[in-house]
Amino acid sequence: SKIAIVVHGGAGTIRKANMTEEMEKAYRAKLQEALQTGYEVLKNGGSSLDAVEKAIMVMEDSPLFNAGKGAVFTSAGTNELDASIMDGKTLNAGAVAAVKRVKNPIKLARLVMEKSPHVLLSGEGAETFAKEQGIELVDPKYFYTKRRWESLQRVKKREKESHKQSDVLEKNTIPSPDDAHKFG
Amino acid sequence: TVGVVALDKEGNLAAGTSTGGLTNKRFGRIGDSPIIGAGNYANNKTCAVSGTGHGEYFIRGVVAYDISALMEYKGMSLKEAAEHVVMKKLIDLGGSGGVIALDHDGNIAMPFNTEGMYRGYIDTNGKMVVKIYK
Repeated sequence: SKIAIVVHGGAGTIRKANMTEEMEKAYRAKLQEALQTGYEVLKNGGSSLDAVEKAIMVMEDSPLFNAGKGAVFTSAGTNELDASIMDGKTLNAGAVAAVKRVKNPIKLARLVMEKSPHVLLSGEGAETFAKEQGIELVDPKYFYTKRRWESLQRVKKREKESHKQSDVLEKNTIPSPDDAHKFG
Repeated sequence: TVGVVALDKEGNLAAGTSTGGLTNKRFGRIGDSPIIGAGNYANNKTCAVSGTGHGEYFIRGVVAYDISALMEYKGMSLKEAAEHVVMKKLIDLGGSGGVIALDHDGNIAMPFNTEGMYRGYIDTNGKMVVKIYK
């Protein structure tokens, strides 16, 4: 009876040069906590589904990762969360998309799998189902983190600048009536 | 995005993925995380997979299911299948990201084609490893 667990907290441009010692320590500690939480479940004879749910909740409750509390912002300045879970024994699966008030979307995904005839619920309907199932809903402000908000502002600024630049390019490349003949 | 795959004492595999999406996303965009087969998949016959990366490419490549399918239909090992999908197929599609995967024997694969991936495991010997960079 072998047990094992693997976790990830996202991939991308993660460079040592951009990481402070403190940040790295925090990430490592949270990944360890998620692993140990799931492993405890498995060690005590719990199911792989329980281990997955509990370990993911540790990361959803942390502002470090882009899930739950640490979710990034949409263009509208809101947070939209998605999650899914799958049982390898039965091939049953559950998922939720674009929920805005569910504290732990992985819990809701599991309830979709186990308590509904569906696989994927989205938006308002998913939240109605969450209410029916007694899942914890939070004020959307719960998902606000300064770091993610500032990240959205940076992206928007870059977007604005690139639009400005393409306006200039367009003005410079569209021929004036005098030059029009040169362009056929 | 975060994800977990696990193997329990009964030999059952499970996979979960959760995300806050993409910064500045519009139009009700949804990525691969809630799409079974794209960002998440589990099958006791083969493996459990959770992905993270550029969602559109994970959806088009049916990445998580593809790893399982290569094991089931082509007899590839977990490592071969996961490496092939992430380091070849996903890159050929133009997508970036990685996966964590675990098979029914407790073998682990964590390939990624980006600069880093927050990742870790506790293997069948109880050994814990946490990594961030390449």
